[in-house]
Amino acid sequence: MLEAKFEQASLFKRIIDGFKDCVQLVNFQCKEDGIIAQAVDDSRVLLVSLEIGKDAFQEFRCDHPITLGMDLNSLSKILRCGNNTDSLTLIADDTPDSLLLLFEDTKRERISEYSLKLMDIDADFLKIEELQYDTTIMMPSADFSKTVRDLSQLSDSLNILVTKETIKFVTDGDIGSGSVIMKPFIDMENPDESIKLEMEQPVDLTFGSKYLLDIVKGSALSNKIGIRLSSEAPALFQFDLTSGFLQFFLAPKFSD
Amino acid sequence: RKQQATLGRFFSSI
Repeated sequence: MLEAKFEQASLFKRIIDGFKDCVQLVNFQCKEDGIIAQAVDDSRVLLVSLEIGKDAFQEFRCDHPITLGMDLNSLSKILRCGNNTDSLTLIADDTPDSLLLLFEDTKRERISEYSLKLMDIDADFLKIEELQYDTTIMMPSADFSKTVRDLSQLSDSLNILVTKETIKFVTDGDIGSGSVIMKPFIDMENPDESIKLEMEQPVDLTFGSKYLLDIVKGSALSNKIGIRLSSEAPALFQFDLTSGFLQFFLAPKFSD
Repeated sequence: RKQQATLGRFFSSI
């Protein structure tokens, strides 16, 4: 039996909205310590990895491991039916055909109940080893999102270059070119506004704009984004939850 | 011109 209650439905909505545009069919694995999910986009370029720890829930109970195979388009239709401030409880039995979603507005004593049919999704779960990275950036997710949205207008590729003291985003397309340069700094009054850079090796990597545009949709989950880059591994873009995270692993573009 | 790599280049099971 699974009973997982979000204090506010908006949290689960923001999580699902953060990756529903790049993957559609996803297995959610529920265990006693929380819910994890993983999916690869159709082009096999972007991997999404989600972990919602039990502490992110107001109440969480899962007696036996359960896999919930869901179509995110269908799930999001149901999530739109609840109000952001409603609580949301996910309920499933041990061998579920469907997932029950219960929205509760405690002030008005209003309860809405929806049932989502589950699917058998044939997908392997990948054990991702701790990868070695040359550079780690922590920056405001809004700044990263704006930079990606702005520069992506000019080209289908975006170049990220990191040297000791500089993070440079560069694009070069048919209509013109653009670049945004940032330096690490500490904002004492608003620590979330700081930009932190740890660099072992400089990196010069190119990514498909369309994938970065998918990734920045996770920005509603956290004020900050962690970016880890290496010339030998897929880039990792991470949004932290109060307990857990939403991660995107993105394969870069290479010269032939 | 740069070509898009897939994750299979890094993760053998993809």
